[in-house]
Amino acid sequence: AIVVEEVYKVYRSGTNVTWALRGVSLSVDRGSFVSIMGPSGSGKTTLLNIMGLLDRPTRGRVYIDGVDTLRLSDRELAEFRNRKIGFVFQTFNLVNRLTVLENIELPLIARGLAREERRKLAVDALLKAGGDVSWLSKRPNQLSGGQQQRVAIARAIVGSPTIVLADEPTGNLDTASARVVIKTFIELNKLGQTIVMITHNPEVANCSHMIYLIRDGRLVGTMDPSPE
Amino acid sequence: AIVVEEVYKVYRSGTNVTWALRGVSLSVDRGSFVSIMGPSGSGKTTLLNIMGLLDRPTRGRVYIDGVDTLRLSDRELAEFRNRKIGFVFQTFNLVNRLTVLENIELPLIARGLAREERRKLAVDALLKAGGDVSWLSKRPNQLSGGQQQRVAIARAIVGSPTIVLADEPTGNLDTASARVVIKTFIELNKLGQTIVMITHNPEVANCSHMIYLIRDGRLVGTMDPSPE
Ligand SMILES: Nc1ncnc2c1ncn2[C@@H]1O[C@H](COP(=O)(O)OP(=O)(O)OP(=O)(O)O)[C@@H](O)[C@H]1O
Ligand SMILES: Nc1ncnc2c1ncn2[C@@H]1O[C@H](COP(=O)(O)OP(=O)(O)OP(=O)(O)O)[C@@H](O)[C@H]1O
Ligand SMILES: [Mg+2]
Ligand SMILES: [Mg+2]
Repeated sequence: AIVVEEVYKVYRSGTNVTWALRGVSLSVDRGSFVSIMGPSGSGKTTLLNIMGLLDRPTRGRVYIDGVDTLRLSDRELAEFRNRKIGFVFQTFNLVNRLTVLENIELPLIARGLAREERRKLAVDALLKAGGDVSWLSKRPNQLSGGQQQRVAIARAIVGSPTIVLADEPTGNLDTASARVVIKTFIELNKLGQTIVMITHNPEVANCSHMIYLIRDGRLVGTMDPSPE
Repeated sequence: AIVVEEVYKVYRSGTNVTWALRGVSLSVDRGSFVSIMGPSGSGKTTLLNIMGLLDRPTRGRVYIDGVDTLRLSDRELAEFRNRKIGFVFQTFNLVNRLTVLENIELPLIARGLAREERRKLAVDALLKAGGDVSWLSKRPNQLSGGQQQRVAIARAIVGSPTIVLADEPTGNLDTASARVVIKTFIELNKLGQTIVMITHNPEVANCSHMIYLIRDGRLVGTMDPSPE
């Protein structure tokens, strides 16, 4: 589903030069469920953003379902991304002036669905993420950290994208809520969705099929999960 | 150091009424190191914000070092808070238009220190939080999630406040970085600082002296940490 080929990413600002990725190659097969782990600052978010077409590599290529995404224009890239990829951001990125319901429905706007149909999908996604319908008419900043995180997850899965990329989806959740989220990812994966998840939590990583280890912008190994 | 007496907090918006705290009483002795744990949405952040004088309760009182904080004007409250309390926010709340150095120095501005002296304290705080001096001239949004979290921690401890309140200080950190942060909290506590920490991580909570359990806006119990 996703092929990352010799990807480099450098950030420059003034005299500051940071090589966030230094030649990363990996391939995520369709229908797999993989985790990415590594120290803070090692390049995980940078890698996921590039896999999710939110950012372009400085060097290297990214193929999604066989398409060489570097050949796409910015506009084609956005359309491709909206259609195929659901993204859970490390900092949620919810829109504060929209309600929770409107936030979750955002990926569905371009689909020409009837209003009730869109709402039904949104409520369904929120429940799958472990959320509560009492949140629907609230604004994101009227929710707790963990509640916002679950709204962000609902928004990422509402359109049933073929690829779900999740950056630390359980960082603000207690163990019980985290388990609901992971259970949902496992179920989506059984239905055929490809899942790539960044996590610092070994218990969460152990629910995936394979763990990629990143350090200083490089892939340094893989681990077989040890479920208990 | 902190006495919370029968505190209630309600949020109203339109027809929505949420009782975030329903009669919480607790007392944190000077020099102790306590954790607060509980499900997402149970009221932990609301409680910490009230303990940190960032918010006022709907009902009930809060005493800090014997002072009845409800008798203070907003201006006196802000001054009292800036002097005594360091706060690590669940969503960091760093200022994007300032550099990392300027962000960390923010609590020191009112102290009339020489510029080199202020910088030295800031660098010291950043290293204690497990940060790196290469971050100093960057902007917060040029850092990874876990790096931003450590800058937020540095800012909270730079002024050596008598009370440190930390809301999920390790949520975005790998195990090694989290241990550096907790080690620092333990050292600050040995020097006399009172620490109150919200965490979902049992390993982190087990480093404190006592764990308060919150559920649905109520204190439901305490736990003795089981260090291994
Ligand atoms: N500004 C607000 N307006 C309305 N309701 C709010 C507001 N802030 C918080 N709440 C509600 O108050 C309750 C407690 O929120 P709080 O942020 O204290 O939870 P928490 O225990 O910190 O959760 P988490 O572990 O997810 O961070 C939640 O149900 C939340 O939806
Ligand atoms: N916009 C930017 N400008 C400059 N440097 C950046 C920028 N974004 C990220 N970096 C740097 O790139 C490196 C990798 O960052 P990244 O966010 O990918 O790390 P991460 O593995 O996700 O960390 P964490 O676990 O803390 O979230 C870090 O050293 C960071 O400081
Ligand atoms: Mg990250
Ligand atoms: Mg909270």
